[in-house]
Order: sequence, then C-alpha cells, then structure tokens
Amino acid sequence: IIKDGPVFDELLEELELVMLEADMGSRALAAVLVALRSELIGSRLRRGADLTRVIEASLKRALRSLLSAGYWDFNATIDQMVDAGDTPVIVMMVGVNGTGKTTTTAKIAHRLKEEGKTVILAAADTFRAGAIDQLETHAERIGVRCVSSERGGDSAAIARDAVESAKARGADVVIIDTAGRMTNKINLMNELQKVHRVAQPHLVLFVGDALAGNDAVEQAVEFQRTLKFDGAVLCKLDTDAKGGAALSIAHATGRPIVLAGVGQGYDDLQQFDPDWLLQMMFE
Amino acid sequence: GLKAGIFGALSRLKGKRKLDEAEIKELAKSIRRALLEADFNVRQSKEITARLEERMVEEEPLPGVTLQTHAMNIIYTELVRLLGPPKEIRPHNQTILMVGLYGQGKTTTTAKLAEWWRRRHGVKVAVIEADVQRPGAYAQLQQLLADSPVEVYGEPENNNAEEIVRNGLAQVGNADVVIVDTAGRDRLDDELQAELERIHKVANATERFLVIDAQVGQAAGPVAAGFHELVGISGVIVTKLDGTARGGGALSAVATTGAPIVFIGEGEKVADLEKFESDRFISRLLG
Ligand SMILES: Nc1nc2c(ncn2[C@@H]2O[C@H](COP(=O)(O)OP(=O)(O)OP(=O)(O)O)[C@@H](O)[C@H]2O)c(=O)[nH]1
Ligand SMILES: Nc1nc2c(ncn2[C@@H]2O[C@H](COP(=O)(O)OP(=O)(O)OP(=O)(O)O)[C@@H](O)[C@H]2O)c(=O)[nH]1
Ligand SMILES: [Mg+2]
Ligand SMILES: [Mg+2]
Repeated sequence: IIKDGPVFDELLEELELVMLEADMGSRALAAVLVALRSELIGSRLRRGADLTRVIEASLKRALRSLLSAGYWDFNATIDQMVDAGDTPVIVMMVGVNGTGKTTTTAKIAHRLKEEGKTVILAAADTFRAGAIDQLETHAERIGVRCVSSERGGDSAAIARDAVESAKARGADVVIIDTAGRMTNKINLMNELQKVHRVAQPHLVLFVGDALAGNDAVEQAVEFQRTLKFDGAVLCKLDTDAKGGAALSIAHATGRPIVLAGVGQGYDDLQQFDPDWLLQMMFE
Repeated sequence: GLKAGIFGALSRLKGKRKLDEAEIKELAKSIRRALLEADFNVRQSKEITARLEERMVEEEPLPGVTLQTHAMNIIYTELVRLLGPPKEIRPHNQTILMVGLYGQGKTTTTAKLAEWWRRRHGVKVAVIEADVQRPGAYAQLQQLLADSPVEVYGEPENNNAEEIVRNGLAQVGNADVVIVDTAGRDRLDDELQAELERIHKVANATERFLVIDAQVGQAAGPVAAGFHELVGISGVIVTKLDGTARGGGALSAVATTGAPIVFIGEGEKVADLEKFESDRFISRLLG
C-alpha cells in the first residue's frame, strides 16, 4: 500500500521541480499533484514495482488527459465547415505582443492553400509599424490575397472588408490577423471585442508563446474571459522552451492546444500532439 | 503575486522573536516555492533562500523590527544584490548590437534607444536593420523612426546580414551612436548562430544588449547563456513590463550573463523606454 509520508513527499517534490523547470504554471501543477496524491495514497503497489515509476506514470496520465480534454482537429474542422458550405470559414488570431500570430496566419494559409482551399487574409493589425508590410509579403510569397488598408485604419473595418471580399469571391477561408495587445489595456481589449462582433468568426485561436512562464496563464485566462477562444496555438516550441505553458493554458481555460508552431517557415506548423509535448518536457 | 507568496510564508513568523533551525528551513522552502512561481529559476531560488537562511541565523532584527519585516528586508536586499550596480552608457563612439529571441521587442527597442539618446543628449544616432529573416523588418524600423532625424540604414533586398552591417557602418559609422538590430534567434538554430557570429565580427560592438520579454519563463537562463557565449552580453533590456508579466525570468538572464539591466520597455511607442531602476523593478516584481 502506498503510504503518505516523507518518502512519497520527496518523490513528488522531485517531479514538481521537473515540471516547474519546464514552465508548467504553479497553480495547474498544484491541482494535478493534489489529484495525484488522492489517487495514489492508499492504493496498492504491485510487488517489485518501483514507486518512482508508478508516480511518474500516474503524473503523465494526468497531464495527457489535461492536454487531450476538449481536443479538436484543426484541419478536419475547417474541412467539415467548408464541405458543409458554411463559407467563408472565418478564423481570428489573437494574443499578446510578439507571440507568433502573423507568422501562424501565414502558415495556416499556406497549409490550407496546399490542400486546395482558397484563403483570404485580413491585415487587421492596423496599428504596429511594419505589420501590414509583413503580412502582405507573406501573402505574396504564399500566393493568397491579402485585404489591407492604410496604417492607422479601423481594424474591424478591415476584418469586415475581408469577409465581404471572401463572400463575393466564394473563398473558402478568411484568416483575420489582429494586433498583439496586453490584456491589462482595457481599450485594446474592447477594440478586439469590436472586431470580434463585426467579423463574427467561426473560430478564435489564442496564440501563445512557448517561452512564456507563469504569465501564459494570465494571458489565456483574460482572452478566454473577454473573447472566448476555441483553441490555442503554442508557437516557438522549436526553441529552448520546454512547453509547460501548454499545460497551464489548458488547465486554466479548459481549452485545448490545437496547433504547434515549430519554426519560422511556412511548413513549421504541426497538429498539436500531447505525447510529443510530454516527451519533450520529461527529457 | 510574489509578495503574497512571500508574505504568506512570513506570516508564520508573526509574534516570533527567534526561529529554530527547522523553522528557518521551512521558511526557506516556502520562499523558494514563491520565487519559482514568479519565474525565478531553480538555482537562483536556492541561492536566494540559502542567503536568507544564513542571514536569519547570523543577524538579529533591529530593535522594534519584527522578524517578518527583517526577513522581508533580507529578501529585498538579496534581490537588489542580484540585480547588481547600475550601468551608465555614454552615448559617444558606441556601436550597440541588439540580440535576443524571436519577438522579444528588439526592433521596437532599437528605435526607442535611438530616440532616447538623440533627444536627451543631442547626439547623432543611426540605426542599421540587419534582420534579413523577417518580412517587413526594415519597413518596421523605418516606420518607427519616420518622425525622427535618426538615420535608418537597411537593404531590404539583400539577404546577407553581415554585408548590410559592413555597408551600413561604412555609410553611417560616423554617428555618435550606431545601433544594429538583428533577427530573433535561438541557440538551437545553427544557421542563425553562425549568422550572428559573422555579424558580431563585423559590428565590433562596444555594447551587446540582450533584449528579453518580461513574460519569458525558465528558458531565460539557458537562452541568455547562449547569447553570452556567442557575443558577450554587456547589458539586458527587459521589455513589455506594461503588461501583466513581472520579469522574474529575466533575472536569470542577469545571473547568467553578469550583465546589468540597463533599460526597460513599457509600451509599443518609441517614447515608452525607461532607465532601469532596481527598487522600481523589484517592487513591481513583488507585486
Ligand atoms: N522559431 C520560431 N519562431 C517563430 C515561431 N512563430 C513565430 N516566430 C517568430 O517570432 C517573431 C514574431 O512573430 P510574429 O508572427 O510577428 O508575432 P505576432 O504575434 O504577429 O507579433 P505582433 O503582431 O507584433 O504582436 C518572428 O520573428 C517570427 O518569425 C515559431 O513557431 N518558431
Ligand atoms: N506592450 C509592449 N509591447 C512591446 C514592447 N516592446 C515591443 N513590443 C511589441 O512586441 C512585439 C514584438 O516587437 P518587435 O520589436 O517586433 O520584436 P523583435 O524582437 O524585433 O522580433 P523579431 O525581430 O521577430 O525577433 C510588437 O508588437 C511590439 O510592438 C513593450 O515594451 N511593451
Ligand atoms: Mg503580428
Ligand atoms: Mg525585429
């Protein structure tokens, strides 16, 4: 029988450290460990079984179920919507500054185009220096249309124009790239809500940075509260980041990570795989 | 926040005049947990609490000072010690190299620094856009400094970063301060590492600043170590402190490089740059 005590505590603490060093948020981790304790304490330990292995296996199971909760297949979902004639499918990208929204917009557009879909991009970041140039260059390289205006234009108007243009042309998908913004800036979050009301997207994707520590939770919770997103994209998983932010975001919002950004190239977008992330974290 | 975590740990000291060894160990453990939750790395958390333990044993609280306040003061002074003494940059005969991970705020901060020195010191500043990876990088820097007399050098059609730096220095190298903006990179990308080595050789930078986002977590230490190994980081700039992130991870960058934080970014506009002040940073970190 697995007993509560200093031996169990120490093993749990070692695993806790591994998870914290992999950027899993403290609140999510605490919740998982509390559940782990109640699962294991008082349960039978098979003859010859190694307690460390048992605890680790249990932890991985708990983390995998956390990452798989509510999971949906991005590509399959777009396909279903297009096949059902519910076009143009409108996807909206949101997140704080510099996480990878614009690059992910281009990657998704490239992937969908390769599958034979017509995609239109909305350069709805009308604020930041070089933002329109950046997306327009991507659009040119991938070979998709980009709806944009002068810098300083109304973000919601661009989104609406792109949707109108898509309807007129019978395009399959519209992807709206929005400006990065801090969640504590009320006016910017209000602006985003306006873009959302005007564009009425089928899917909202929260784009997070795998390099983020505990702030990933703050960001995700606030975007979930003000906008409700359907899934998250975690970018820069090809860096020194261990990706623990995926667990914190899933735990805090109940929304799944659906896509992974693994580089700066158009092909560096993968369907998110919980086992792949867990392997990376436990290495 | 961190303050709540530390105060929570210290609340058990209420009414106590002296702690025994076991109590000091317990306190250190809960402070360590609070630091980790604020994105400090494991090694740093251990070092800070080791110092806390030593000083709780060696030092007596001053008369009239509670044990709680005494412990808080120790933590505060250890954080100040970690941050190190401030560094003044004289804006003359300087070539500044800006490096860092993807999307940290290097390009925006390049523009901010240029205006900071131009406005406050009336010196001639030029910037060189040596990012050949990101579409629209030159347009971004150009637009940021559209209303400024700062000279913006770039070759948007050239994909050789080292050549751009060489050509740029030949053209604007006579400025009092030249700032070279580079592409975001991670040490795991060999090609980008090699590119930075070449840029570094040509630039002959007098200062090499690591630009790091306040939201970065445990990766800050290894990332900073990588850049330090490549170019020798002489200063750290923490950006996006106007958001919800506190910059705890950035402290690992300071510890790994031994370089002080020189500026902080508090917004997207060119004017949103502040000189680093340790007590402001720490009180924000504590929340
Ligand atoms: N290595 C790597 N870099 C990435 C990834 N995703 C984005 N980037 C890089 O991160 C930087 C920022 O990406 P952007 O797409 O401009 O980010 P953003 O969220 O649109 O930024 P703002 O609009 O300014 O808020 C760029 O240099 C990208 O190339 C990724 O998955 N891996
Ligand atoms: N709120 C806020 N946003 C910032 C700050 N500094 C930079 N940003 C934003 O962060 C995003 C990324 O900034 P960039 O200057 O493009 O970052 P970068 O490091 O040059 O990115 P790459 O060149 O792609 O690696 C942009 O949206 C900037 O406006 C800051 O201090 N506060
Ligand atoms: Mg963008
Ligand atoms: Mg840049």
